[in-house]
Amino acid sequence: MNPFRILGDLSHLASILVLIFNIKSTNTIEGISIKTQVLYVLVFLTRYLDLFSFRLVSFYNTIMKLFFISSSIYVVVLLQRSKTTQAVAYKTMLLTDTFKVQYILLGTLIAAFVINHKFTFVEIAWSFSVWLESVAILPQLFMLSKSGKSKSLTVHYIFALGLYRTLYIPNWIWRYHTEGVIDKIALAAGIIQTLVYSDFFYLYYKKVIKRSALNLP
Amino acid sequence: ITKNVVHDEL
Repeated sequence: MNPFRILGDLSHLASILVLIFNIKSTNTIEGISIKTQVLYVLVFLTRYLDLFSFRLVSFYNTIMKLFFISSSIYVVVLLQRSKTTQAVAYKTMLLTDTFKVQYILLGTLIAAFVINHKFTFVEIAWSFSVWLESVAILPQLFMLSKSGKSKSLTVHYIFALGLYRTLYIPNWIWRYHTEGVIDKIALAAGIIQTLVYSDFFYLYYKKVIKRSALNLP
Repeated sequence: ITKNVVHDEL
């Protein structure tokens, strides 16, 4: 375990908690793609199947898995609940959240069957999960490119998400030099994810940060 | 057989 990975995992968890805090405190879901949030739940559920095998890696690893699964499910619950509490915003979300996730699911499923560590259910599910995580933000990216509004996607959320991705690269470098081991599939998916995220951040910067700067009185 | 892969990263 190295500081990059711990900080990366904590900022990943922080990004989910910030999103929950934003939804609950501002009581708005504007700009959030429910599809991306559902894909994240799928990422955690398919990746953490080893929780059921009780071959626990470590206490930290187990407790964080439980945190990730529960907090990401809670985000989706909050978004679903806004169907009643803020019906208009919920309808707007469904109207603008139009990315065809079928393509992502099919593509990542094929990738999982072709590229995995071992042709077992758990390993194919794990591989599906890392490929899925690398493209899960696409619905959110397309929604942002269309609407440009994003009250709930605050800079804190974007920063924490970016920090998580960024810190995983030095973590892999550190592990390669200290343990001489590297998970090639996680590395490949992680690089794709970092590229997709940087595209998302560029869009966010253009759409939200520069636009709000223009609106200054 | 290939070693059992242990994923210790989240």
